[in-house]
Amino acid sequence: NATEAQHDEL
Amino acid sequence: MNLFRLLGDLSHLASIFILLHKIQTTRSCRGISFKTQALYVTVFVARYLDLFYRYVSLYNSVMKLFFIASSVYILYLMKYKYRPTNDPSIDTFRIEYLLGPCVLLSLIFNYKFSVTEVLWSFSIFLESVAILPQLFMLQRTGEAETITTHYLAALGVYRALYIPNWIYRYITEDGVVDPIAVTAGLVQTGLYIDFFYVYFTKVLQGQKFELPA
Repeated sequence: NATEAQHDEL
Repeated sequence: MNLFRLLGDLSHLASIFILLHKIQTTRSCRGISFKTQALYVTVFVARYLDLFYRYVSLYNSVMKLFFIASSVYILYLMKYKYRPTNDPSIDTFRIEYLLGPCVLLSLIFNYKFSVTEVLWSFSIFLESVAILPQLFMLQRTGEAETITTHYLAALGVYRALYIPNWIYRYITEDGVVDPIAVTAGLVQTGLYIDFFYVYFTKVLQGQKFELPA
């Protein structure tokens, strides 16, 4: 999903 | 993980090592904004709370721990070890003007109205403007030690590299885009444009970083 917060970036 | 993001993260790491090197070798934190450094601690703590409940990768966890630890250590160096070299009278940017809007923005723009998601958004918005007290101080004093400009350049490169990273991810990960991170990231990178102009035209030509009077 485009806006799903994955937060895999730092 | 792609090359842009890896190089961006390495540039971020490098910036911290450059800053530590500057403080240790000159035995001084002159020219460094305590407010900006304190904002970075706030950013990292707010964003990396997910260390407690989400595992992404060993790389991800190690980097998060390093960013929290090193930013706290830098505050310690500025506040205690090299306190006499820290001059608050030129570090005058009013950070409440940054914190207030960032709190407001994170309450409006977030992916879920939960404590951790709002804190994540807050950290993204705050990071985008956290460099302002430092740039303001630079503007005020009109000059900077070369090593300090290398620190800022590495930070700016880190942000700039995240942009091709997002484009690459958009293409390779079937249209994935993080609108909050991208918007704030573009703003953040934009803040470095003036600095980069002087850095490339002066510092990299071997001249001192000096702003026109």
